[in-house]
Amino acid sequence: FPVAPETEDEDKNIQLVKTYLQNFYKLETDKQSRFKSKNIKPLTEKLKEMQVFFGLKVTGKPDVDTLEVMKKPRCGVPDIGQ
Amino acid sequence: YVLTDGNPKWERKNLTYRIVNYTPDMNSADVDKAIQKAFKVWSDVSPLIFKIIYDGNADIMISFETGDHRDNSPFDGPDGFLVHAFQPRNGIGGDVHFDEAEYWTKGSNGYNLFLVVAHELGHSLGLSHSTDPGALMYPTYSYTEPNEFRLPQDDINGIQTVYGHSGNPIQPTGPTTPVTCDHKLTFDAVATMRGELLFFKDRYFWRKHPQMTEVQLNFISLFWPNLPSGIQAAYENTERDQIFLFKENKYWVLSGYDLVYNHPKSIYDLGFPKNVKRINAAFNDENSGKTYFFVGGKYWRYDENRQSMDQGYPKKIIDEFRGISKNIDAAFQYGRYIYFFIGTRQFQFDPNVKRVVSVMKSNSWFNC
Repeated sequence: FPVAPETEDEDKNIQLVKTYLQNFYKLETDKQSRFKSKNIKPLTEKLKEMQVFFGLKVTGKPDVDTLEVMKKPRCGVPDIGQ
Repeated sequence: YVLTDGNPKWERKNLTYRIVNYTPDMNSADVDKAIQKAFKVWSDVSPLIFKIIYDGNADIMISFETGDHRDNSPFDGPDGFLVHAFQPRNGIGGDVHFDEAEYWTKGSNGYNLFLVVAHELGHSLGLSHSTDPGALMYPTYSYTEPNEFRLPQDDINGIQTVYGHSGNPIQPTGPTTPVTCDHKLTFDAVATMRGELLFFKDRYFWRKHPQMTEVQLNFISLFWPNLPSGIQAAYENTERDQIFLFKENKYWVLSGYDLVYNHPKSIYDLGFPKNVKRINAAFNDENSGKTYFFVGGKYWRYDENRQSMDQGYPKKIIDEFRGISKNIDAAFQYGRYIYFFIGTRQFQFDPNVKRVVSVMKSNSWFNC
């Protein structure tokens, strides 16, 4: 079946969120997390870190305001750690 | 502000920089100027001195790169992330790489090179991203007219924590970001816009929908890059779906997010005498189609239908709006009331009984 647009959007958003958090909040990529220590902060925790940083409502979910910030052009230097 | 993990800093105060290559988007003299102006932003508030060199290795190498440029941080094409810089250290430390896939300019279109360089140099000097939305070191890009740019106080505090003050006998200060629920908050201008309320202050405005709890703080330039900061008066003509914004003896007309005219108009076209240099506040009375302009202790009344000032004005504010003294900051009409803002207080005036019926905090609309 053709992917329903909202599901397609959802997949795109999830990918956007993961890439953003990997780039700017040190979310481990799937490859990395397989080998790294146990203290992997799941995506939700990293998402909350980003929401705190930008003064957004801390939901741990990719809500509209959070996605809007993630789509804004920005500096490539990470927000947490270097 | 946030200092970079490990507090890296340059041990020398004299640093060199080199522009390794140029973007074809701008002429090279404008690139030189933008970068020089960006270094001055930081040298004005710190003991650092920057000198350009034209070959060999400089402390801060500035270049335009595309995609994967062998520093383990490939660029991502247009938009997304625009640029990155490395913290103070030898070798690649301090260097700034711009994504050539972006469109670099000296104006408000594309990405303004001066603003982005100034931000990146903060990283080159040891600053990380700030959580203050008004700070230069905030991660997301926002346009400010370069000639109006002043380094925010948050960034000054950051760089002076790392390197100390400049030798300047007068310590430069910078703008601070207004806090939505600051009980001392005052406004420059307030207007309705298509059912929402716009509260203007410095280079910001809050956007509030009366039925919603959230209030959004934005840069004016985010919506209207060609508007100045420091708007002094504003009102909406709902019939014409236009907002009029005033600063000094000029005004701009908005229709939604668009500027109706590319250039500001003169308030004297509305019929003000030449001795009026600025307007303190304005509101439009939807019922009568009259717009009230407040200047000092007086007010004028303008007929939007005839597009001219009514005769017999100015009159004293106190004569028509009992309880409202002079030097009003802002005013707007909402429902049957007129709201006047004077400093941290807001006066709800009922024109039917011609008196103030309630006094509130200026930011009472923000549900603090």
